[in-house]
Parts: sequence; structure tokens; C-alpha cells
Amino acid sequence: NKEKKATYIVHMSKPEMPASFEHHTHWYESSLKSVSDSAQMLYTYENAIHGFSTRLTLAEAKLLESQPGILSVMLELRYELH
Amino acid sequence: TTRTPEFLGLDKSADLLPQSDSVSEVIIGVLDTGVWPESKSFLDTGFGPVPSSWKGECESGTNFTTKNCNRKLIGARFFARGYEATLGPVDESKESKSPRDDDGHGTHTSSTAGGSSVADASLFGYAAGTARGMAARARVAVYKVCWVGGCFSSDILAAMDKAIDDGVNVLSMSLGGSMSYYYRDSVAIGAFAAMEKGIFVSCSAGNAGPSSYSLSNVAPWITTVGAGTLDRDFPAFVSLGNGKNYSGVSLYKGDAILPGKLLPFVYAGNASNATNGNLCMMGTLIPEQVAGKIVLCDRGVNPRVQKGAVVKAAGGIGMVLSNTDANGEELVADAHLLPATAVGKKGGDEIKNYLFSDPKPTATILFEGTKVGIQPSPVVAAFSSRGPNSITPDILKPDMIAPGVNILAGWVGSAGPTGLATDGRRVEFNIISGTSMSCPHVSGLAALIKAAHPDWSPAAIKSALMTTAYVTYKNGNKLQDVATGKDSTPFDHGAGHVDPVSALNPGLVYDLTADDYLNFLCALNYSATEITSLARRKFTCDASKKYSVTDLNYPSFAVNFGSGGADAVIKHSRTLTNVGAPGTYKVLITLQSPGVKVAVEPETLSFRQANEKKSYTVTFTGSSMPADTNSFGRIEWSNGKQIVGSPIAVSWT
Repeated sequence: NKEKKATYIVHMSKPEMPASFEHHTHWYESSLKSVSDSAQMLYTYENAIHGFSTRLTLAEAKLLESQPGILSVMLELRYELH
Repeated sequence: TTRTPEFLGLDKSADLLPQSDSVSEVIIGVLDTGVWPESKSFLDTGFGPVPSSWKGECESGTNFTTKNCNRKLIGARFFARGYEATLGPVDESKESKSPRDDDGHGTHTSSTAGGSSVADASLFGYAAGTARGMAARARVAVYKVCWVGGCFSSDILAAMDKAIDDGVNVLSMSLGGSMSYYYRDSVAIGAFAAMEKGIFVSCSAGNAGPSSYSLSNVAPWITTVGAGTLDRDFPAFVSLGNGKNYSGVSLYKGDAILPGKLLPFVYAGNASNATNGNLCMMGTLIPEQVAGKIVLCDRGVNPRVQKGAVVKAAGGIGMVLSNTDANGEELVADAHLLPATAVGKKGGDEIKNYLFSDPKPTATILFEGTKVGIQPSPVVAAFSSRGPNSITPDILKPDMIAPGVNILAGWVGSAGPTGLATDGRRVEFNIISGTSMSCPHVSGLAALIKAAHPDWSPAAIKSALMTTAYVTYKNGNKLQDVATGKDSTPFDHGAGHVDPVSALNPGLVYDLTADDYLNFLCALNYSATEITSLARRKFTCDASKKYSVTDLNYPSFAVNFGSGGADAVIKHSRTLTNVGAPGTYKVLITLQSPGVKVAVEPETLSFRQANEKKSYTVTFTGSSMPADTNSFGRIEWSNGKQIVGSPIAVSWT
């Protein structure tokens, strides 16, 4: 189902943030809005990675991955207790 | 943990251990199922103010308020946005949308790592004693990332993100996912950032043993912990109608005591119409054929304790749980709902022969309580995941083993000891097994080392734990693997079993910086994009530089010869840093294989001052050997008092 959304973790290249953005979260939001009007950020990450997680369709994820400053758009994985 | 401090030598070495004041400055962050704050393991009696560096919080939610934190449990957060986005809202009738642990796993792991001392702890009288975390005076912060439906990477990453910002010193993560490259693995990615901030990250190796290549969490900046047994057991014998007895283990204690006589005995596979009836899966046993009988079930597929519940529901009055090839002679004790015992494969096979040959088989189970001093111990647990490392075969994993079988630690008030919904019993402590249990042991020990050596990097702490780990018993015999009954290898136990008292004073360490790991990623030919994802900054591999995985200053050696291996030469470079007294160390190489020659240059290293660094090179020269051959050995540097040991694993593929 092309419309089915999944959670993706989006890795951003912070050094590539355009100077026009005052704060990196604005840049993240702008990048997300460029591929989806409805997608919301689940988390923004500051320390573990530079980026955010969100729900996207596969097409949106691929489109986002092609945007400048995007390092990768990784499908969320499930972990289990040991 | 009523036994592990003694087993690890922590009880006899108070003068060698860091002072309580310095340990209480160390904060252990645990990513798991949350915490049961009312557990006595989180009492803060005698604790001073929270370290001034701490920026964490105690978040409120279902049945959890800021008042649930104290000077011991200094932080508690929960992360469910990723979970809810995929599986829908948390069902608050089943689990708390808060840091509260409704499962037990997180309370067990966090109390193992840093729980306060609790006298008179036991599970139904089993394993009685004083329970305590390995770093009983350390502070604990919990990050709930696992829910009924699983643990999602967006939540795990968010928790690691916060833990780094909060100011934890150690991160304990008893969870894992499928094998993937480091830049795709959220735990590896988050752990890299943590490592850069000086945070020691300990992860469980996984419970997919004894299969080879079954490890999780193999990034070199993570400390990967396998599981071994203690010298403690809970014997429960099976006595058959033919007069033979078989040893097993059990944590059963209840009202439904078996009468002191032989009872009808049946094999589950013969009391079921299902093809897998032997496994005692839900709804597969025929009540008329098991009622009033002891039932033998084979281990595998469904949880061990569930098999007991299935037998009980079908009217059985006892259970013998038999291992199969997958588990060998490993005996894991469970707090079954009915009188039950677990037996090894050999005994199980003999019992089955009796069941198949005697027209009216009978049996009973005799419970013996707790026994300590069991030898040999430790032995590598069959379930403990094994190398080689499938992502980077040139890095030996697991790093070490620690106690992970039949561990008693804190439990929740919302679930019984089996974790089954039908288990209405409530206990303050539970006994469970897994690399989930060994990981927090190492986390707590790392906290002790951090307290003793606040300036040591995570790599130095790992090195100290690895190079002082032991691979032989006191009688000189090699550590055993319960899965085979034979000597275990570095693919099973890594550098060996942790010896924390020695680790506090290792003499020399193999240190590493974040840039060293980035050079390692260059050696793996990771792209600039992939490295930037991990490094969170531009890092360009120098095209003119020759990078090699064998140059990573790792405290162990994995050597891989290609097809044949004839005349292949592989060099490993290492640098040792003196963290002890001045002295001269001489090398001893132990590796007896016709397939490889090992040479170390130089063979002597002299250190005149603290933090002095000396490098050496190990040259492995291969001969032709059949594919899938492995040889194992050690390189040990000794000054006559201390031994700085590293395992060697040589493979021909």
C-alpha cells in the first residue's frame, strides 16, 4: 500500500543547514514540509543524532532522502528484550 | 544478586573498591521496561544530594509521579511516541503510560546494575540473602522504551538522546535488534554519541546461542556482554518408577506439593493430537490423558513457564521439562505454577526411553532448595549468543561474559514471577536468566571502575574489564561451554569472565578515542554520508591514508585468513597505556595451531610514568587450513604481578 505510513528516522547533516534558518529545528520542519503537509515530527534528536523521526509513506521517504542536507531516511526497527 | 557480588569477589575486597562517596557520583542509565519505584532496591537511605551535574527528570504519568523518585532513583522518563505511532495508543488498562514498569524486566536489570542492598531477599525462599546491585551506591535513572508490543528504535534513540543530555555516566541496554550495519542500527548510532561524551555503553549479546554468528550489538564502541552461570543451583530431582533418578532444577514452591509417592507419568507428545504436542503449546494437551499425571514436555518454541501453565490447565499435577539439542545440558530454573523441574537433554532422553518402554510409567519430583558452591562455574550459558561477529569479523565479539543465569533481583508488584497473565503470585524479587541479566552486571561494574577512575574513557574501562577477565578456573582448567560440555572459546566468552577487582587495577589499557572509531569506519569503506550519520559532524577519510580494521586499538584479536590462508600475513597494531606503576611488561603468546605463527614486536614494553603509551605489532602468518577451521589463543603482557590478557581467534574461511 503506497499510502501506508511507517516511522522513519531522518538523519540530517547539520553542517549543511542553510544560513537562512535561525534554528536547526526550523530547517528540519521545512525539510519535512517539503515532502508532506500532514507529517508531524515524533521526536527531534539533538545528541544521539542530528535529525528527527516522523511518519511517512514510502514515496515521501524517498523524496525526503533526495533533499539537500538529508543524510539518510531509515525505516524504524523493532528491538526486543534479551 | 544475593550471590553475584560474592561470586565476583566484591565482598572480600572492600579496601580495593572505590569509596561510597565517589560511587554515588556515578549515574547508571537503564533503557528497559521502566521501574517499580517501590522496590526496596531503590530505597535511598544514606544517600546524599543528587550529583550537581544531573539534568534529568522524574516524569509523571500513569501511576507514577515525581515523588516516586528519590536520591537513589534520580531519574525516570518514558518514550512511547514511536510505539504509539505504529501500534496505536498505549492501553493504559494493561500497561502504564509512565516510567512505571509493569513487566518486571526493567526493575530486574536496573536493580542488578545499581540497586541498593536489601537484606532477607529471596524468591519463595530460594537464593536467600542480601540482594544488591553491583554498584549499590550508584544512582539510577530509568528510561522506559519497551512496551507490551516491543521496543521501537525511534523511542530508543529518543531515550539515548535524553540520557546523554541528562548526564548519565553508564548506559545499560539489555535489548537488541536484527543484524545491521552500524549506521542503520539506532543502538549503535546512539551509543557512538554516548561514547563521545564519555558514557560507557553496555549491551546484552543476545540469547540466540549456541548458534554461531548469533550476536547483537557488535559495534566496537559498545561493550557486548554474554552470559555465564553462577556457582548456585536449585536442584529438583526426577525419580522414576524404575528406580533411576535424574538431576534437574526448579524454583517451584507452592501448596500443590506432590504426594510422597510415584505418580502416573506421560510424554506430552503421546497425550496430544497435535504434531508438536511434545512442546506443550496452548490447547494441545488432551485433558483426559494428562489429568492427575506428571507430564514430560520438550523445551522450545513457547516460553518454559507457559508449558507448565498448559499442563496445569489440562489437569496435570507436575511437569518435567526436557532440554533438546538446542540447549544441551543447560538448566534454567523457573518459578513454575505447578511442581516442575527442568532436566538436560541426556537425562531427558533417558527419561523418554523409560516413558516409551514402560507400559505404566511413574515418577515424582523432589525439590532440594538452594545449593551453592556448584563447580565448575562459571560455564557459558547455552543461550548466550556467539561469535563470530557477522558485521565486522575482524572485531572479536562478545567482549566478555558475566553472570546471567538464575539471577535474583528486584521485581514488580504488578506481575507474577513467571510473567504469565494467569500467575497471580506477587514477589519482591524474581530469578530470571538471559544476557539481559549479564549486561547490567557489567554496567554496575563499569560504574565502580568509573568511580575509581573518573578520567578513564569508555574504551579504557572496557579494556580494564576485558584484559583482566579470566578464562580458566582456579584449578587451571579452561572455562566450559554448557552447550557442548567442552572448553568454551573466545567466540563464546570473548575475553573471558569479568573479574572486577582486577579490573580496578589493570596495569595497562588499550585506549580509544572517537576519532579512532571514525578511522575504523574509514577502514570499513563506509561512505562520507554513512560516517556523518554516526559522527554527527563532517569527517572525511584521508584518501592518501591506508586505513585498517586491524589497527583499531581493540583489547582482543580476530584474525581472518581467506581461502586456504597459505603464507597470508596479517598485522595488528596496538598501543598500551600505562595506568599503573612504572614497570616492564613481557609478552607471552599462547596459540598452538599448525595453521598460524604469531610474532609480537617488540616483546618487551617498559613504562616509566603514568599515561605513557607504547605500541607493538602482532604478525599472524597463516598456513593452508580447511575452510571453517578456527584456532584460539591469547597474548598476555605481564610485569610479574599483573597480566594484561587478550584473546586471539583465528579463522579460515
